[in-house]
Amino acid sequence: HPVNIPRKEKDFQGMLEYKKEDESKLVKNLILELKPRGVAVNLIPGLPAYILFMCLRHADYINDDQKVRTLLTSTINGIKKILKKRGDDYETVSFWLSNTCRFLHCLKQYSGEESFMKHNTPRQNEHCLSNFDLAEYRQVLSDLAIQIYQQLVKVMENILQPMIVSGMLEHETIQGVSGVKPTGLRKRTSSIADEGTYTLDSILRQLNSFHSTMCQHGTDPELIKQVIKQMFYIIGAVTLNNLLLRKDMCSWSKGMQIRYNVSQLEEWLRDKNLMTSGAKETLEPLIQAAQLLQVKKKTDEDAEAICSMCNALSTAQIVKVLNLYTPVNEFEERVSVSFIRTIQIRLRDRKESPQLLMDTKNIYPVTFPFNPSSLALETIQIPSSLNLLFLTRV
Amino acid sequence: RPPQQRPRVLLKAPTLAEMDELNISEEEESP
Repeated sequence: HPVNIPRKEKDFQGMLEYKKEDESKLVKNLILELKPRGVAVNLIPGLPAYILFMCLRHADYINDDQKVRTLLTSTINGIKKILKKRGDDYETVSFWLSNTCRFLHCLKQYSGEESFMKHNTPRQNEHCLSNFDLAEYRQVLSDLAIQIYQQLVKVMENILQPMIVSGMLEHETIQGVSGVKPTGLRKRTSSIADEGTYTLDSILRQLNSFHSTMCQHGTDPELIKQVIKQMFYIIGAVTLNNLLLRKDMCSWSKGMQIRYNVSQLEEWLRDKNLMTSGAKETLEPLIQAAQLLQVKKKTDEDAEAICSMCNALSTAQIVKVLNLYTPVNEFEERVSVSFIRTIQIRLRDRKESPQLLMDTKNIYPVTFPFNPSSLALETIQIPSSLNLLFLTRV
Repeated sequence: RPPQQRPRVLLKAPTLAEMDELNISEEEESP
C-alpha cells in the first residue's frame, strides 16, 4: 500500500494522475452522479471543471494523445448524457453550463497561446499544456455550451411562463386604481384558479432564485447578464402579446399597473447590478404599450406624440392597442376611428413587419467571453465526498 | 520543467454530433 505523505502545495504541479481504466469511473462519479443540490453545494465553483482539466493536463504531460482524446470525448458525452437525463432540472443545467464554460476557459487560459495568458501568474504559465493543441476541442466545447445555454433558457422559461400573465397583467397591486374595472368586462382570472395565485412578487422571487443559483455555481457574470436579458425579453413579450389579445388589459389603470411592475423589475436589475445587461431595453415595447394606454388620444398633436413615442411598437401593435382601449369611467372615451386612421396614415412609411405578436421563441445569440481564473491549480484539493480517491495529486 | 519550446500537436476533434458515436468510456447505468 502506498503511504500518503503530506506534501506542501508548492510541491504539486496542479495535475491529477489517473489510470486509463478509471476514466469511466471519473465521468460517472464527477458528472453523471454528482447532484448539484447535494455535495456540490459546498464545492468551490467550477471544481468539476478544474478537476477534469487537471486530469487532462496529466494526460498531456505524459504525451498520451489517446488518453487526452478519450478523456475529452468521455467528458463531453458525460455532460450531454446528464443533460439528457436531467435536462428539465434547472439546477443541473445551470451547474453544467457554468462548469462547461469554466472547462473551456481553462483550455484557453492554459493553451499556451499568448492572447489567453495576459492575466496569468508566472506559476499559471508553467501550467500550460505542453504537448497538444486543443483548439478544435475548444470549438466542440463552445458548441456544447451553446446547446446547454439554449436548454437552460428553455427550462427557465418553462418555470417563469405560468407566472407572467398573472403577475404582470392580471394581479393588481396599486391601491385606488384597482377598484375601477372596465365596464362590462368579466374578470377572467377567476375562472383560472392556478394563474390567479401568481403575483409580481412571484416573478421577482423566481428571478432571485435563478440569480442566486447561477452565482452559487460560479456562472460567468457576463453569462448571467445574457440569461437575465433573455428572461426579461420573455417577460416583456408574453405580457405584451397578452395585452394585445385582451380587451380587459387595455385600460388606463392597466397601463399604470404595468408601469409600476416594470419599475419593480428595473429596481431588481439595479439591485443585482445588472443594469448594463440590456435586459431593461427588452421591455421597451411593453413600456411603450403601457404609456400608450395612458396618454391622450384625441387631437392631431396627440397622434404625433404617439407616433414619435412608440418607436419600439409596430403600426399593427399601436393600432391594436388603440382599438382595444377601453375607458374605465365616464370621463374617458373610446379612441375614435378617425384618430386611429390619422395614426395609420402617419406611420404608413415605416418599414416594418406586419407581425402583431412578438416572437416568444426568440433567443438572443449567446457569447462566452473569456474569463480566466486566478485560482492556482496546485492548491486544489479534492473533497472525499466526490469519491475520486483513484485520482492522485501530482 | 524547462519552458516548452517545440510546437504543440493539433489534435483533430470530431464535431459535437459525431461525438455521440464515440461513447468510448460511457457505462450503461443500471436501471
